[in-house]
Amino acid sequence: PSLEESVKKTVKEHPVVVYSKTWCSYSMEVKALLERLGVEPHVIELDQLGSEGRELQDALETVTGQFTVPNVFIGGKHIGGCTDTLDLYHKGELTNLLGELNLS
Amino acid sequence: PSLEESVKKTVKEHPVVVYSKTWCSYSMEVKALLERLGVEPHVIELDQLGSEGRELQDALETVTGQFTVPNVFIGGKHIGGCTDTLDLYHKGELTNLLGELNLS
Ligand SMILES: N[C@@H](CCC(=O)N[C@@H](CS)C(=O)NCC(=O)O)C(=O)O
Ligand SMILES: N[C@@H](CCC(=O)N[C@@H](CS)C(=O)NCC(=O)O)C(=O)O
Ligand code: FES
Repeated sequence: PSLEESVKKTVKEHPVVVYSKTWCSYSMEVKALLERLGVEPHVIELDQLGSEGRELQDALETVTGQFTVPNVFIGGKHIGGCTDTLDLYHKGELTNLLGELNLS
Repeated sequence: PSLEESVKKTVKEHPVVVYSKTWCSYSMEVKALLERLGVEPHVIELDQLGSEGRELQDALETVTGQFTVPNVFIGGKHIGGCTDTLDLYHKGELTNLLGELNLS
């Protein structure tokens, strides 16, 4: 399958997915927030994949229109980056979205 | 001169210095804050210098103990990173530090 298809498959199979870079503070912030909320996101570190990391980042841009990290999906739906996820949290909507998932 | 010496020279010659990476949001935040305060920091983008960028980042770690970006200096004094600079701002101390400089 294409990388775009593998992204679509990954976000369908895992309730919460974060495409990240290990040394990026915005990525760290999003992962830390989700963990504080008791969620264990499925994390893909793009900088740990060699040349495939950049190809995957390009595929994410094709699928979501967003090239940057972190790139967050909840319940198969594209949420956006760090500021998007924090905004949802401050509005109380992130816990609603997470509550709707079967995270047991 | 060694890279450590060039760092020390740079931070002596410019009132406000930021070692940054162009695509890093924490670096963007610090640069944006300083510009909002009317300061034109002397910015060195480490990811635009080829292999010297990493060598300079290592030299910064030797000089300051801090490897990460952004790396901020005011009046020749090492301030720290993004969170350090924002903390000083929220305590009102950043504007004091900047006020003491001859920025005209
Ligand atoms: N507002 C976005 C900013 C995202 C952003 O600019 N991310 C940077 C890293 S902090 C990025 O992906 N830069 C290009 C790259 O690293 O490939 C968010 O909150 O996620
Ligand atoms: N708390 C520090 C965090 C700094 C940090 O971890 N910076 C990251 C980029 S956001 C970094 O330099 N990672 C290693 C690298 O990029 O070489 C700050 O506020 O500046
Ligand atoms: S690389 Fe610095 S915040 Fe992402």
